[in-house]
Amino acid sequence: VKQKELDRIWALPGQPKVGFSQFSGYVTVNEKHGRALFYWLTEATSFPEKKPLVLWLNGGPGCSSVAYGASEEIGPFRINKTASSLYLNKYSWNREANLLFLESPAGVGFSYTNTSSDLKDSGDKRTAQDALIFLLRWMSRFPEYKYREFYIAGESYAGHYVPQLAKKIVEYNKAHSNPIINLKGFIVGNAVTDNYYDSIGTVTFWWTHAIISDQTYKSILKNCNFSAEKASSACDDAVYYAMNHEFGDIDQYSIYTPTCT
Amino acid sequence: CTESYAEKYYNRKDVQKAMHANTTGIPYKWTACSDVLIKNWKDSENSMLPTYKYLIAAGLRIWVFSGDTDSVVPVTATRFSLNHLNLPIKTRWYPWYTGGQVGGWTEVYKGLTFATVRGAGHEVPLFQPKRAFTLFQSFLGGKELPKS
Repeated sequence: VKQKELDRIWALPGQPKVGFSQFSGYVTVNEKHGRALFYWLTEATSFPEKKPLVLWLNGGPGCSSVAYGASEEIGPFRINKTASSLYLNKYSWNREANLLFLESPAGVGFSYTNTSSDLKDSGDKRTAQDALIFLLRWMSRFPEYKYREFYIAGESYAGHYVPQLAKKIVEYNKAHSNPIINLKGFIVGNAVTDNYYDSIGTVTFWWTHAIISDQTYKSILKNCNFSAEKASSACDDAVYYAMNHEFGDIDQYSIYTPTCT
Repeated sequence: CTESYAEKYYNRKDVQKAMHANTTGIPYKWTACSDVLIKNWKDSENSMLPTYKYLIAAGLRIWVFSGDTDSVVPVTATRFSLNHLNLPIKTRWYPWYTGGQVGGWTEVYKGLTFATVRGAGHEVPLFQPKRAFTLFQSFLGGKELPKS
């Protein structure tokens, strides 16, 4: 718990005055390889001791929950254009919950490994295992969150991370009496769910939203076998044509928004 | 372009000091997404549907939402995948509201709630913060999304 106080953030550079507490730092998840994950906790704006804990995970894989979840989605602060100061997010989710942002796996953002080969063989399994170890050790540092209502939230490739971590927690809880992680549920957005059905649904969206031509739509359906491990070159060519000659200069993550120049 | 603001802010020495970050002198700049990790990603499950079935059976509260202007993991992709869970419907498809506007549409299944968020891209809370907050409040409260 002493480490908790060492993790306390008194104020971020350029931050407006706030009434909630925040902490950030490292939790070692593998001593042998020297893997440590970086977290940032922004507590609820009122009665944090009564509010649930929500762990937020971004996807990628390889993308940072500090960069996206905390700094442009659900966190209490937004960064201004010159990165000189922060301003408040009126719809921050820490109005309702204590938000725990985790940069996962090691190699993402400030999270690191002392074994550089770890960066070349990350995957779903080790990511979920390290995240479970992180949670158990983090709760030793913040014992007030043991047994607290706990939810996991995330988006995109965290459509893998979130249910995989949830499953690890459910299995861990089954194997331990009086388990400390009181997982109640999870919520995921634009989540990678099933490679085959997602692919079909994606091409359908491109056609129904007039992002691609009928000809290209037919060509993709004809040349792409979405259940195959590897796409054929004919399939790659059809999708490449769509993205480079029909999509245009849009932000594919928000199709009515121009790209960031 | 908000991502580039983060690239600047979190590489500031004073910010890293205030956050107790980068205490071991990581040999590369902080960045929003690691190219090394995504290029070398090893095991990745083909489908999360079996895990959903396991977690629904475990009694967890599960919500899935889709910003409807994202073309990378679009709403039709998620609907097509969830459809193959074959979950019984508890509350049939309806528009949900926030601020007197349609926030999206939703359907409640036995074990899972699905909702779209109107006018939101891949990062739903970035594009529609108020609608995302209403979604979050309903999820936390274990309530169905507002019908008016």
